Amino acid sequence: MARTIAIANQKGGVGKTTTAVNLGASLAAAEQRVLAVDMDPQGNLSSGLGYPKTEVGAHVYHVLGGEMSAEEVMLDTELEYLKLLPTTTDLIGAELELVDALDRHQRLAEALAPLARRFDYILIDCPPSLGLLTLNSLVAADTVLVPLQCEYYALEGLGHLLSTIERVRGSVNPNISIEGILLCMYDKRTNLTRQVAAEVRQHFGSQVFESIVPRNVRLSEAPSFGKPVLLYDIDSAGARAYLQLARELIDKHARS
Amino acid sequence: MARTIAIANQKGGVGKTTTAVNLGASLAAAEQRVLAVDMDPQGNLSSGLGYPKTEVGAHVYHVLGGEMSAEEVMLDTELEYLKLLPTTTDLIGAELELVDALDRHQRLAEALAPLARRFDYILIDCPPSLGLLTLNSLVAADTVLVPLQCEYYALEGLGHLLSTIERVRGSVNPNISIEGILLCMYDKRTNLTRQVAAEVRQHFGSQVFESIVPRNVRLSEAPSFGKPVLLYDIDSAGARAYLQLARELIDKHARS
Ligand SMILES: Nc1ncnc2c1ncn2[C@@H]1O[C@H](COP(=O)(O)OP(=O)(O)OP(=O)(O)O)[C@@H](O)[C@H]1O
Ligand SMILES: Nc1ncnc2c1ncn2[C@@H]1O[C@H](COP(=O)(O)OP(=O)(O)OP(=O)(O)O)[C@@H](O)[C@H]1O
Ligand SMILES: [Mg+2]
Ligand SMILES: [Mg+2]
Repeated sequence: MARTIAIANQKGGVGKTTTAVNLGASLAAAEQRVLAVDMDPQGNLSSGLGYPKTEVGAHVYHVLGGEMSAEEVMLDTELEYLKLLPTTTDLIGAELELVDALDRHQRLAEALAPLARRFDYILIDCPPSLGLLTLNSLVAADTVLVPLQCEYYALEGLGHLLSTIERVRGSVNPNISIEGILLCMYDKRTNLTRQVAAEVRQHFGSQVFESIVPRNVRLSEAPSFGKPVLLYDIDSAGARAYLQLARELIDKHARS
Repeated sequence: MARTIAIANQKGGVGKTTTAVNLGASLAAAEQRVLAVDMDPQGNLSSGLGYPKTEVGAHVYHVLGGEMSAEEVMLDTELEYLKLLPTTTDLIGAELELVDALDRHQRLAEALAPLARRFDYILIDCPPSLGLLTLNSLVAADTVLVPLQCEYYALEGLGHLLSTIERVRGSVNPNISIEGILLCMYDKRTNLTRQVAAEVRQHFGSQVFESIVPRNVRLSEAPSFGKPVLLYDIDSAGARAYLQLARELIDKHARS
C-alpha cells in the first residue's frame, strides 16, 4: 500500500517543489515506486520533471473534474520508478468550479485510491496557500512533510499550518499525521539559520528530520534542464541531501 | 493624489513582502506619505512593521467586509510618514465570504478611495496566488510592481502573471499598468542569476528597474525585530538597494 505524503506549507518559496522533485527522484533511485502529483497551478513540479505547460495534455484539472482517471493522465519521467500526474495553470479553475460540489475536498483522494497498490510512495506538491487544492491534498494524504526555510517569516507561519492540519485531522481526515519537518535552504554561515533551526528542534524535537537540505545552487539550476538534481549533478550537496532524506524515510517506514 | 502600487507575483518567496516593507520605509524616509496595506493572510507585512498577529485588533478583513473603514484600522509605525493597514490569518475568510458579492473585486478600491489625498504612495502586499485578494489589489492599483527572484521557476511564472494583469486591464481596471520588474535576491556569483537577469532585460527592457536588490542576510534578519532594514542596519547592501529604488521611483514620477 502506498504511503501518500502531502508536501505542504502556505509560506511561499520554502522548497516544496524542490523537495517533491528531488525526494521523488531519490526514492525512485532506491527502486521505490513513486507517483508525484502536481497540485499547484504554477506547474513547477511538472516542468521540474521535464514537462513544461506546453507539453502537457490532459492533467490533474481533468482528474479533479471527473473527466479522466489519474491513470489516463499519468506520464513517465526519466526515472523508471517515478511517474507524474502533471498540471497547468488551468488548475486554477478547479478552485472555483468545485465550490458547490458536496465532495469537493475528496476529489483527489477518490482519484488516487485505485492507484494505492501500484506505488510505494505518492508525493503531492501543494501550492503556497491553504485553499481547496491544499485541502484536497491533506484529505488524500496519510502524512504531511513540511519543508521549512530557516528564516523568520517561514517560522512565523508554521503555527498556522500545524493548526490547520489539526483541524483537518478533527474533521475530514482523522488519520493524518506529520511525516516530519524538513530544514531547507540551510546556510550554516548565518546566525539566522542556526537560530531558527535551534528553535524548531526545541519545539518539535524528533519530528524534525535529521537530514538537512543545504542552500545549494545546483538545486536551483536543475529545473531549467527539467531534471531532478541527481540526474543533473549527482555529486552536489543538494543531491546528497535528498538521497539521505530518502534513505531516512525508507528506514523509518521499514521499522514501523 | 496617491499612486497606488500592487506588489504582486503568484510565485512564492520572491521578495514581495520584503519589498513592501523596505520600499515603503525608504519612501517614508524621503518624506513621502506612505500607506502599506497587508492583503496577505500570512500577515508578514504587518509583523515586518512591528505588529505580529497577537497585537492586531481590527484589520483589513473588517474593511473588506464593510464593518470598518480603512481609517479606523490604520496603525502608526516607527516611521512618521509610514502608516499600516494590518491583517491576520482571519483574512482567509474573506475569500469565501465574498464569493457571492457582486462587487467582490472592488472592496479594496472602494475602501482606499477616501484616503487618496492623504498619501503620496499606497503599497499593497499581495499573497502568492491569483485569487480574490490579489484581484482586489489589482483593481485598486494604478500600477503593479513585480518582484522577480532570479531563478528558473520564478521566470517561468512571469508570463502567466503578465497575462493576468492584461486580463484585468481588459475588464475591471482599464488603467492598470506595470510600474516595473524588480530583480530580487540577486547573487552576482551565480551564472543562473546572470542568465535570468539577462533574459528578463532582453524581453522587458526599460520595464526592468535599474535598482537591483542583492541577496543580503540583513534583509532576512530585520523582520525578526519587526523593523525595516533601514532601521535595523542602514549601512547594509539591502538598505542601500531599497533607498536607491525609492529614489528611482520618486524621480520617475516627478518626470511624468
Ligand atoms: N536548498 C536549496 N538551495 C538553493 N536553492 C533552492 C533550494 N531549494 C529550493 N531552491 C530554489 O528556491 C526557489 C524556491 O523553491 P521552490 O520553488 O521549490 O519552493 P516552493 O515552496 O515550491 O515555492 P512556491 O511556494 O512558489 O510553490 C526555487 O527557485 C528553487 O530552485
Ligand atoms: N534580497 C534578499 N536577500 C536575502 N533574503 C531575502 C531577500 N529578500 C527576501 N528575503 C528573505 O527571503 C524570504 C522570502 O521573502 P519574502 O517573504 O519577502 O517573499 P514573498 O514573495 O513575500 O513570500 P510569499 O510568497 O510567502 O508572500 C524571507 O524570509 C525574506 O526575509
Ligand atoms: Mg512550489
Ligand atoms: Mg509575502
